[in-house]
Amino acid sequence: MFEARMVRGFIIKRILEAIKDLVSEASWDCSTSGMSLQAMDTSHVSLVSVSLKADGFDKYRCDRNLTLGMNLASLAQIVKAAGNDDVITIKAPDDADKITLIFEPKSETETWEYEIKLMNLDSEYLGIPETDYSVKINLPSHKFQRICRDLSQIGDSVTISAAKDGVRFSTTGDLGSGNVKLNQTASADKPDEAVTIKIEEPIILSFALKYLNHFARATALSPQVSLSLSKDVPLVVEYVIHDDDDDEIGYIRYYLAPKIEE
Amino acid sequence: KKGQVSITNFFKPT
Repeated sequence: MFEARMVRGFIIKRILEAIKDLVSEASWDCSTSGMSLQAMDTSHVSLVSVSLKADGFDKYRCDRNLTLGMNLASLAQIVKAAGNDDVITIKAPDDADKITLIFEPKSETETWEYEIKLMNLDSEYLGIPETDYSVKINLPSHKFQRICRDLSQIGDSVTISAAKDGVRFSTTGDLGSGNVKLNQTASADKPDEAVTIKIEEPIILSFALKYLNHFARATALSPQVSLSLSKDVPLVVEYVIHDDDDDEIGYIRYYLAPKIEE
Repeated sequence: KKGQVSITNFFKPT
């Protein structure tokens, strides 16, 4: 028996919104420690990794490890029907060929129940090597979203360059060019709005804006996002998910292969 | 000219 109940059901809604257009089908791995998912986008340029700790749920029971393969677009479509204040419960028997989703609006006496068919997916798991990144940038997630959106009006790819004087995001296209320079913020009185930049070694790397715009759909999950970069390895864009007490309950990490000289 | 490479160039199946 598997059962996971999330009072802040909007977290599940937001996670699905953040991955459904990037990954069409994927398997959730459920164990006593929580639920996780790893999948590449259809063109195999990026990888998304989601983790939700068992502690992050208001009720969590997993009697034995389960792999729940499903169409994420269908799941997202159903979960979209849940209200932002709804409690969401995911249930599956041990030999499940479907899962049950239960939505309970707060302060109401209704229960909405949906069943979703499961799929057998032969998804391969990719090993992500431990990396000491040369550059780590933490910035407000809405700022990152805006940088990606605005620069994609000009060009298809962004060049991120980080050196002692700050970080620059630049693009060029037929219209012309654009760039945004970010400096570390001085005060820490508004941690959500802070920009912090740690540079071990300067880097210059280019990435497709199309994917970064996809990743930015996770903006509602966290006020801050981190970008980790090293020469000639995939960029990591991480949104850490917190509960009401600000404890970490999970994350979405997106990995994006760089564009390199042909 | 820069070209896009696959994520599988970096991460291998386990």
